[in-house]
Amino acid sequence: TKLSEDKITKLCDNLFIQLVECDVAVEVSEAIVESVKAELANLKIPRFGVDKEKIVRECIRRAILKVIEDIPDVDFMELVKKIHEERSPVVILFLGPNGYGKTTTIAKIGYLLKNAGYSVVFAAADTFRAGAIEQLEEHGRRLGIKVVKHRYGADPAAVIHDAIAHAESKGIDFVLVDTAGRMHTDVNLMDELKKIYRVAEPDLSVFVADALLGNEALEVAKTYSKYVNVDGLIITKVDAYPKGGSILTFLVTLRKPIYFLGVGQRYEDLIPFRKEWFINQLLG
Amino acid sequence: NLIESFSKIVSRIKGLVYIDDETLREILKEIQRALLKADVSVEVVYNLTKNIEKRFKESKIPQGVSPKDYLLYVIYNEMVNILGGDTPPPVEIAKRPYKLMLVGIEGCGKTTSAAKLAYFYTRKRLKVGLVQTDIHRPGAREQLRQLAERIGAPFYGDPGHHDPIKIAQEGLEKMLREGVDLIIIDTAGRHKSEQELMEEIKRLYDVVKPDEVMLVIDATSGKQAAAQAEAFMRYVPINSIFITKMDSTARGGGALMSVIKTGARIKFIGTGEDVEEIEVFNPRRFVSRLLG
Ligand SMILES: Nc1nc2c(ncn2[C@@H]2O[C@H](COP(=O)(O)OP(=O)(O)OP(=O)(O)O)[C@@H](O)[C@H]2O)c(=O)[nH]1
Ligand SMILES: Nc1nc2c(ncn2[C@@H]2O[C@H](COP(=O)(O)OP(=O)(O)OP(=O)(O)O)[C@@H](O)[C@H]2O)c(=O)[nH]1
Ligand SMILES: [Mg+2]
Ligand SMILES: [Mg+2]
Repeated sequence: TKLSEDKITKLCDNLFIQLVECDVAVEVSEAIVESVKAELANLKIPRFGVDKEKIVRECIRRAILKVIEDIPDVDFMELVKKIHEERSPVVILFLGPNGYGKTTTIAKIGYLLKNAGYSVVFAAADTFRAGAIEQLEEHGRRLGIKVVKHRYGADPAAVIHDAIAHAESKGIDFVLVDTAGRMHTDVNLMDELKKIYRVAEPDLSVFVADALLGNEALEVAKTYSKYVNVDGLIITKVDAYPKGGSILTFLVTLRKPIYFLGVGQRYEDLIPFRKEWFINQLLG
Repeated sequence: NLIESFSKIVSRIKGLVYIDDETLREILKEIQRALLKADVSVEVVYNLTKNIEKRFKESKIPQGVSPKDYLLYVIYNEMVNILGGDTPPPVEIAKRPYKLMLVGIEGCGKTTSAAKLAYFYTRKRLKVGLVQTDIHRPGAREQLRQLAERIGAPFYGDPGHHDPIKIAQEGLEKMLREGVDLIIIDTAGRHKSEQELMEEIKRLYDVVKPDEVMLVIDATSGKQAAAQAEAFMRYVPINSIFITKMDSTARGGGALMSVIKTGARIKFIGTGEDVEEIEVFNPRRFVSRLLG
């Protein structure tokens, strides 16, 4: 037997509220609910001997996963291993708006790569924000990773160029580039990012955002993707908000893989992202 | 409240037309969507529209105004009132010396806002000192020290021991000796699941005894802002709010929810990364932006 239209509307309304309450952007929630509606309309439930509620929940879960099925769960270490087999140093650019955890995440990735036996250098290409260079330097000290830096106010592209040159001459495997946080509404900064991207020619461009974002995630995603190519994402502060709906907003809008979730402020607080795990988490 | 402001407006206007049920429902749906996109919580949105629907069924609105604009105006006024109405927030520093402590989630903009507040009050002819008690984040001391230098404000930070309480005490002593009028105490970012950090902020509060605790909220955060504000309140009082990153396109519903949860007034907003990019909060402008 099929679900009644009334029942489907009720399920969809509840799903919409559930998604929005977890901060999935309104437009993204609406799009997801439309897809789920189509699946529910085709759902056939046996009349007897089954847990109807369970079948419906499973249909909803699968429908949401279907919306993001073309986005792979990437094994980051496998990915960088493959890139490194092609060329060295591998240049990874970290970018994103203010305060979401780029610098801390770079340190975490540096920690991960060093533990895997690679050599790493940091490029302090945030030459703007107070204390940015010292912050990265302290991470470098703690991790035993060299930091290539210039002075505050220097051209970020020049820092990157120097870091890559240093890595090439010393045979270092990875260059992790820290950039200044920038608001997507600041055209000058977004143009600067475009220039940095062109000069750095990164092997990977990683967008860093936090799990606390509300509907603004949609605007951020749309604008950033207009200026630079994003290969993958890292979403931080998931420990503060495990159901962070912005994760789904970014997946649906950017359609790029999420490599990791940041789950704390220590170097080891980084977990690989798995779509199924997250959707189960979101749907409770 | 919502009902009162509505009837006040109605009594002042001549000429009324009916809104039928269907039109009302359509308009409310539109308004709901706008509020949800502004990060206002589902509960508040649905209660608000339920109240309006109940009240406005078969009622009259003024002629010459579209029903939607009229209902938006009612909601606008209600929200402005929640945010403190037309009286500007009290930003004068009443007593000297005055201790102001900033708290908030990681990365929301506390350190930058501490410097902005120092800039703001320095321009009002106060002697403002900055104290960095954050020993967790690498470079935190240096970040605030550089900002303090930029403004010309006295600064105190971790001289090497790793106890925020000790730093705060020594910082306060130094600032009081230097005859500082306003002492701004920056703290490490923290969220409600970081139990030890939440207990630390309570201990810091008990020792510092600040005259005011200002919660710093990132305008781009969604509904977690209110949940986190509520959690902070269980450890320290929240007297005022500073909303950062208003130069984004975020509509600030999360901040509005935090006001409702804490009962604290929004005093300032941050509109950029520079120390001068601070404004005294204006409820009317904030609400028109929220309502899109
Ligand atoms: N709880 C938690 N805090 C985090 C996480 N990632 C980063 N942080 C904290 O967030 C704050 C900001 O981190 P940064 O690394 O400075 O952020 P950023 O993006 O480099 O900031 P800007 O360079 O100023 O744009 C710091 O206090 C970090 O410790 C995380 O996964 N969980
Ligand atoms: N565009 C913009 N950026 C801001 C604003 N306020 C702060 N920032 C930026 O947000 C980032 C984080 O600011 P911080 O002052 O380091 O934040 P914090 O709360 O002290 O961070 P933690 O100490 O790690 O918790 C920095 O890049 C700031 O320049 C604002 O109003 N607009
Ligand atoms: Mg940074
Ligand atoms: Mg800080």
